[in-house]
Amino acid sequence: NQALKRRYQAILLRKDVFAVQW
Amino acid sequence: LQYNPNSKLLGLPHSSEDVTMNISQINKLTQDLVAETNANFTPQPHAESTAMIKKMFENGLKQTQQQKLADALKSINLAIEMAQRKRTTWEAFAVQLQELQFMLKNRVDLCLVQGRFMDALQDLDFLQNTGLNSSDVFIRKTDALIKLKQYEQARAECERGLSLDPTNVKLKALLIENTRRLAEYNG
Amino acid sequence: QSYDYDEGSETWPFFVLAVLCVVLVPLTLMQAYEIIAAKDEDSSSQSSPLEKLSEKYTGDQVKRFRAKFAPKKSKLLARRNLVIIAGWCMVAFLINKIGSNGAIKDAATLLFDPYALLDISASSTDREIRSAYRKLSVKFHPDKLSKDLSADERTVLEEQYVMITKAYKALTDEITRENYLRYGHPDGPQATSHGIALPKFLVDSSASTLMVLGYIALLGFILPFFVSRWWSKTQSFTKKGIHARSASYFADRLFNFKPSQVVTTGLILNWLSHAAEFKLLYPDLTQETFESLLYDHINRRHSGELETAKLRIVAKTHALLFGLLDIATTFRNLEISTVAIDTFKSIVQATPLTSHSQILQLPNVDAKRFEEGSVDDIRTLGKLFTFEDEKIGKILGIEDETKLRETLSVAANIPHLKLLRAEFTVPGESVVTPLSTPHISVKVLVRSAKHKFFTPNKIPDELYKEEQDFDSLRDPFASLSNQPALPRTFAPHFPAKRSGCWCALVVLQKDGKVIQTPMLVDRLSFANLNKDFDKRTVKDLEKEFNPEEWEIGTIKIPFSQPAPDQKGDYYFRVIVKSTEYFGADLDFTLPMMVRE
Repeated sequence: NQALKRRYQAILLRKDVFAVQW
Repeated sequence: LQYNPNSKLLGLPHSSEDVTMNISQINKLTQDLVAETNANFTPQPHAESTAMIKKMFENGLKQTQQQKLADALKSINLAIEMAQRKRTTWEAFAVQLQELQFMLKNRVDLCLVQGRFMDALQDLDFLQNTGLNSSDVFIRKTDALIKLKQYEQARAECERGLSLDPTNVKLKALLIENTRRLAEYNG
Repeated sequence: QSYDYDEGSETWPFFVLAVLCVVLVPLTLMQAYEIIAAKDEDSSSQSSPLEKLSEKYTGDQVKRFRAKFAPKKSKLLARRNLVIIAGWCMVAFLINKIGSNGAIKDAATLLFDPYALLDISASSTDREIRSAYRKLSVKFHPDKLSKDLSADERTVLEEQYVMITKAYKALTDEITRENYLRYGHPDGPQATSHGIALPKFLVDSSASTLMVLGYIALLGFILPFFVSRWWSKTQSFTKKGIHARSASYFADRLFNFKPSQVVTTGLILNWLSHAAEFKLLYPDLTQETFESLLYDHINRRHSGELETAKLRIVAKTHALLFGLLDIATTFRNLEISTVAIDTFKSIVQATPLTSHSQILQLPNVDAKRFEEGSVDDIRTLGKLFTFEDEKIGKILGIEDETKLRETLSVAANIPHLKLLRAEFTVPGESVVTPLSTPHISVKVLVRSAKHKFFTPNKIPDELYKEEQDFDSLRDPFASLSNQPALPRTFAPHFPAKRSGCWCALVVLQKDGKVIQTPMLVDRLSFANLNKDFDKRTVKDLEKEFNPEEWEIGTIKIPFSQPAPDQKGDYYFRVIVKSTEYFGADLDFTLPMMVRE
């Protein structure tokens, strides 16, 4: 469950990273 | 390893991020256990949390019907946040996973409709990462990638979707559309 | 007990000669082979205009670095050659020493050779032996000798006659032949002397302690030293040429990889900066420093006095990235594998990975002007070539005419792959049968971004044909070596000259995971790039397109496992990613139709 939460939290991080990259 | 009796938390200074992560997991579990009032708890999901999340979510769906999409998105986000916070670490994983996936699928559609393609894309990534490989995930993902001008990735996603479901008409249409855009993109 | 030593130095020269030959002959052959191979390598690789331009745009800092660290060219003067020359001189000296040494000569005459005595060939029949003997004995018989011979001449001739008779007996008479075959001499076992093939002074007198010390030094120190040095070297480097500690770090990162981590070139650079190689080179610098140096390189920032250090560690990333790619594909992680290759490109071209990397990898591009200016968001070279030259100059912010021409020449010579045909083939079969060993045969067209686009069906089938003769069936990959090696890459910022390659990854579509380690494609013909065939000038394809003129490249990827045993369609994704340029990649889905 905690790993699932961490992966869900990563969504925000991924948004920023890909926004910059693209 | 240090244990802080009043905060009841473990600590290990200068540890690698893996160890830090494991320790924070243990701390989280301890906190939930300490906070738990009901002595003989079971992995059954808490009924009241489920009810709250459901109510919040249904509210979102109603707003979607009333075409109040922005509010619908907000209430679905609230429902998801509620699930993230309220659910304890020992409530059945399968239930938590399905609940989260179900809510995200709705959130994806709301984001796509409102043109938030990056949000939709990341949610779709999450759904794929957690094992949801149905065709409509590929359809939405390809669509989002095309809107974000990532035609190479869109083609890869679409072709993968077609490998898993070769007769899907929508994916075929998206592939043709994407190929046209790619040709234009490459001059 | 009393050994007699080799005073007349009769035997030790042979011993030393033998040892020398055992060492020299293979060494000489290896060296000769290497020199020939090197020549062949130069002739087979193709040159390309990018090479000269790359030289031209290489900064003097990098030039100085290359001069300092380039592998030493003078193969001929290499130490190994000197050893070979010295060795052969020793051999020559020994041979003439043996030749001139009387003692050896008369010892040689002791050797009894009946065929030589009767001067007949060793394979002659009895009749020939008899006739030869008769002829000789008539000549040498003592009664037949002429009177006027001197006494000692007469004894020599008589002796000669005795030998001839013996030789004849050794070949015909049973007993003597038995003796001859068993002891090498008709008269039975000769006096043989056993000795030590060393001069006396070495063993007996004072020098003997020297010898003993020599042995102790050799066995006690020198041998263990070399063995331990060799062993530590092999222990500390993997077969892929990266340090064992780096490999274990990468494996640890891959093993503990969490889906919540976002894979970007930054993450890969961070992993690279932990490499043991860098620590060995510059023990006083920290991992953060290495990471910032790598970022400096990618953003083309000067690193002050760490410039040389930066260039050295950047040169090292080549092997590290291949090592990481190997480990990532072993862990079947597609995302890390592809981002590792993207990191490779951004290091080779010193250009960060963004959606405009394809344009920014060109020389003389003014990034600021380009970012603001590009109205309709040009992201690919293909798109760039839809404009006229001066318009391109304005978009890229290049005023100078020659610079613009050079930039356009670089852009036109960057190789792009166009997929013509791909299939799973089993040599000698028309379909992929269950449990067969298929390989992936891909027909690509190496084209420039400037070329007018044409659909693959414009190329007639016979151009795809490959000779189905026996050895191509036996080893389908042999025909790949007919293609020329890749020319040098346009990479003026990379510390070393390089020609790069394409990494071919095969991914199972079902679970999106890599199924085998990458196949490196380093032989493809770039002949098509010399064509103009500009998309701005070629109007109608029918008249101006002639398929014969275009070379079709072949890529063959071995398939690491046998075909599935059930009939059906299995989908794979083939990614052919260049380590050198942005935009030169292929990525397509390929069904494997398994049929009876």
